[in-house]
Order: sequence, then C-alpha cells, then structure tokens
Amino acid sequence: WSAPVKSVFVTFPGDIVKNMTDTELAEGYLKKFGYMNSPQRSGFQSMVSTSKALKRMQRQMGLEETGVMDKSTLEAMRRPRCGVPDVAN
Amino acid sequence: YKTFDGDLKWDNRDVTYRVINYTPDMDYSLIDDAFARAFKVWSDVTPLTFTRLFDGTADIMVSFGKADHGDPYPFDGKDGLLAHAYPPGKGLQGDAHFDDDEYWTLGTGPAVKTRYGNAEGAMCHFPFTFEGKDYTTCTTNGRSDNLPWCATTADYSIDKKYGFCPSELLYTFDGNADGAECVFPFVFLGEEYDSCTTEGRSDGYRWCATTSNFDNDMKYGFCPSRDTAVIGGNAEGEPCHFPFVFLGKEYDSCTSEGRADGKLWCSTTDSYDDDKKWGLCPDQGYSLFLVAAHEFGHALGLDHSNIREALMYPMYSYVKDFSLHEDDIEGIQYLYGSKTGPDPTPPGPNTPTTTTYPDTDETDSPDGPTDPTTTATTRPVDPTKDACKMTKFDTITVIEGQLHFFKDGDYWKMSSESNGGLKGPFSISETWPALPAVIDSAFENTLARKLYFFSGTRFWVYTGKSVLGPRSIEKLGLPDSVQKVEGALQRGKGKVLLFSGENYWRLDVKAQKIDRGYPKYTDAVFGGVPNDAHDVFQYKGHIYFCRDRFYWRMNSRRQVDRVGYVKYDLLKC
Repeated sequence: WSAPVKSVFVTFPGDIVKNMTDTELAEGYLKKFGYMNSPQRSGFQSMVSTSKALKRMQRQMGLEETGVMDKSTLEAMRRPRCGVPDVAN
Repeated sequence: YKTFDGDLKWDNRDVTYRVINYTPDMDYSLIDDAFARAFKVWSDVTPLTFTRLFDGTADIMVSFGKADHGDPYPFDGKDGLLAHAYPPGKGLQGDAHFDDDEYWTLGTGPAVKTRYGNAEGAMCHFPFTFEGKDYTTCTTNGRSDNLPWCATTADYSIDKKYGFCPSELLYTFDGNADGAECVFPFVFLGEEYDSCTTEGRSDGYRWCATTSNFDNDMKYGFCPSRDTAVIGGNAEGEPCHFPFVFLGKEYDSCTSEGRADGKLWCSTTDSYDDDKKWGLCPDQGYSLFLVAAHEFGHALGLDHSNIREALMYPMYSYVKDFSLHEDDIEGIQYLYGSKTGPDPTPPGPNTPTTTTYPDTDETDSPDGPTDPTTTATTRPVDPTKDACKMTKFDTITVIEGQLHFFKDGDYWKMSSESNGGLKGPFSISETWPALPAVIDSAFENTLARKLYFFSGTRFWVYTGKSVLGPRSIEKLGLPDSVQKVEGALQRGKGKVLLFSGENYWRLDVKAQKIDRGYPKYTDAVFGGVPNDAHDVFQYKGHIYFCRDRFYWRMNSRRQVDRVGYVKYDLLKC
C-alpha cells in the first residue's frame, strides 16, 4: 500500500500548458532574460553557447557555475520572478 | 548592484506616479497603501519624493494587465513572470506593469479588508471562531442576505467584531457606477446574467451591470474577487464548489490530482467531469508591496542585482520584516545621492532642538519673536508649538477667509493673501475664553456672523465676544450615539454638513435642527476620500478631507483632484 498513487494527468481547458521539457524550459528562459541573444547555431557551436549562457545565468543567480541544466538551475528557472531581462540587449 | 546602460535616471527629484487601474484581489485602499509603502522604501534613503496624481500623465504609470497587455512583453498566466518595469524616461519608460493573472496579496494569503459592520474597515482575522466553528475564509453563515462576512478578531462570539468581505453584492470598483453594487439578473446584449461575467471584454476582467439592464442604462462596475474565488482556469472569480466529482471520485477540498505541476485546483461546479469548469485555489499569493518595491527600483534606474538577499534580485521570495539591503541602498544612492533632510523619525526629548530644518522661516529662528509687547497676541515660539512640526491638527477651518489650525489650546492663522504667512500660535482661551483646549471642529456662519465650535458632545456659539453654551449637540438633533463632530462643511443657504465617523448630517443653522433623510454615508456621496477623516472643511471652492498628515481635495464636481500634505500645501512649511 505504500506505492505512490499513479496519477492521471489531465489537460484542463483554458490552462496555459507549461509542462515543457527541461531543454525547452532552459532555452526559453535563457533567451527571454537575455542570456542567449544570438540566433541558435546547430551542432557543437550551439551547445557551447548554451553552456556559456547557462554559466552566466548561474553566476547572476548565485548558483554553482556548472554550465549544465542541473537540478538547482532548473528549479531556479521555475521560480516566480520579475520580467525585466537580466542581461540588457 | 547594476544600473541600466547610460545610468538612466530621473532628472527631477519630485517624481510623480499614478495608479491606472486595480486588481480585484484586494481592496483598493490596500493596493494604494502597498504602492505608497513601496515608493517610501526608496524615498527613505534618497532625496526623492513621490507624489500621486489622479489624472493626466505621471512619470511612473502603474497598471495591472493580463497576458498581452499592450506592450511587447506579454505576461504568462499565473506564476512565472510577476511584473516588469521600464527604466526612467518618457512615454512607456518608467512605467510598471503587474500581471493580474497572479493572486495579489500581502504575501501571507488572502488580504481581506472589511467594509461596514462595526470593525471600522479592519482586516479579516483568519481563522476566526463563530458559533463554535472555525473559519479560514469569509462565510455567509448566520446571514439570510447571502453577504459574506468575517470576524476581525479570533473569536466573534466573544468580541462581536465583524465586517463584510468583498462581494459584488456590496460594491463594484472602477467602471462608471461610482462603486454601486451589482444588480442580478441584468440584461446584456439581450441575454440575462445572474452573476458577474467576462462576456464582452477581451481582458478577462469580471464585470456586472449596476442596473437591471446594461443595454439601456450602460451602468457597470468590476466585480471584486471573493477570498474563496479561484484564480485563472476557465472560471476565474467563481468560488470552489465542494464537494465536486473528478474522474469519478468526490473531493471536498482543493486537490493537485490530475496536474503534473502539483498546483491545487478545484471545480466550480459539483462535477468537473460533466462541466469542465475549474480554477486554481487561492494560495499565499505574492506580496504586492515587495514586488512593487522591486519594480519601482527598475523605474528609478536600478537593474537586477546578483545578491540573493537584495530587493533587486530577480526572483521573488517573501520576506516578513522587510528592510532594504545595503546593495540596493548603494545602487540607488549612486544614482540620486543620499537623503539630505532631517531624520524621518521625530526628534526625541533629548535631541538638541537646533536640528537643521529643510525649509526654515522666521518662526524657526532660534531666538524667535522675543518681545511679546511688540507682538501683542503671539508669545515667543515654543519649538514644540511650531505648526510645521505638527503631524495632525484637532481641527482646521476658515474664519473670516483665513485658514485656522487648532491644536491643544493654540491656533494658527494662514492669511489668504498669496504671500501671507502663517501667524501664531495664538491662545484659544485668550480669544474665546469659554472654549476647551481641544476643538473637534468649527465653522463660521458668515451671514449671522456667528462662530460654532464643537468639542466632544458639546458646542458653543460665539457672536463677537458673547458666547452661548456649552450646550449638548443633541439640541441640534444629532443622535446621542455621536461622540464627536469631526468636520463641518458650509453648503450655503444656511445649511452645514456635520461629519462624524462614516456618516454626516445636514444642519439647518437657522432652525437649529437636522434635516430629514440624514445621516448619510460619507463615502456614498464623497467617493474616494477616507471615511475616517478627522477634519473636513471648505476652502477656496474646494472641499478638504484630512487624515493624519494628508488631505484629499475635492473639486466642485466631487472629484478628488489632489492629495497632498497639510504641512506643505496648506501650512506652506
């Protein structure tokens, strides 16, 4: 009886659907708040710029600068916040 | 700290702001107060002053909006983006926008300010006990009129203190119906509505007609949100319906079942399975004061800080006892310098009285008028009797065209000439010997050349040097429940309005009696002014309602056209 109840997820009418993938969440966040301005380049170059942008975001938020989408960084991205970009473009 | 490129800032020190619209989540007086306190965070540490405008264009225009609200940066529904603001400048620059899909509170759950009842506008006390049951929200239990109410102390049965909660059955806000309550059912575009609706609007705000037919009368107002109202979803503003059925199972409280984000929701009908009507349940909400203080930092020129404890850190976190962080202070003082005026806290008894005072005049000179014989009616100025240092007067009235300020046995006169100065203090007992030291209100019957003075439940009538009284105010026809007449407003044709508490009476001066049809509620006729003003008078064609250091000025069309400081605008300190 201790197994977790398997929840059924429902799409509620009128709900602004937000359950994105972590990558979508991170990319949207980095773009929206100015950490990543340049249009995405495909392949290795894109990974480098994302990592650099993640480090800038982690520095701004006082997080460990890992350059990857670790748990605390994703949690920070889900926190309520001000809409003014962190990096002026 | 960081500033915006080019150190954008306001060149003027007296920054103006205007509140364009309101969220239905809180009483407008709580919203006004939150914004005023948020500005005070910055004026406390800089030479900046913030004056509120009620019309026209202000430096900082403050507004609530949802999703796409007209600028290039749409909001995103509940949570996520809470608000944003623009750096100083013209037009959109300097403005602050708040996401009205958020649940705005003071940060600790529903902030419910009551109206009417006997709690004088106090906040609801949750939980409260009523007939042995605990309530964490407003309730209509115990009433037959379906008006939600709450206790303003922990136990209604003991204290009997209560007030009514926001409800469209009690009032609306904005719109064009002067706050009148909704009329149900009402007809709109030929259809009948028996509750608030967002039909006809693209901004999602709930409204209702304040007559039975909007198509004919075009009278409407926005519905305040009840504390039990759901947020977002597709039934915003409606209360949860308990129990409700979801996926065949019955729920009698909010649940996160069915959601991947763990947010609590409820159905607003008895069956979500059938009706698919839902919304998110009220939570702690976001402190409008904290978010506003942050956004106003942007509007003054500060960018985001990377110090987690700083106000300008981009993420929201609730702080109970807020104080500005060093980093924020350094940033704002880098732009505007530090505060040069006196310490805002009044000098204590052991503070030397020679504190520098920003706007000195002859009454401040250390040796003052020393020779009483040369100023027969004024005595050497006792610093504690400097009118400019008073935060509140017993009464202010106009006698022979001059403003008179009464306080604790003394009074000052402000000549009506433009360059006339403040004269006094004079002694009340020397001029009107029969009067007590504290005068609650006074008015001049110019036709009969009589002066009426009120103190407590007594009044005096002076004709020149002769006096009639004290007599009880019951002789004028005021009820014995009136303990104090706080204001007197000449209305011409021998009529004077006498204010006390939330009510006013109309006195027929010649007949010395109160006209039929009174009392009336002050805020029903004089909307937009505090209903606990401690002074009301007429001066140069405007009506002034005073509370503490502030006055609300009303023009002849009964519109509040100015709010300011008694000290600067009336006393000219």
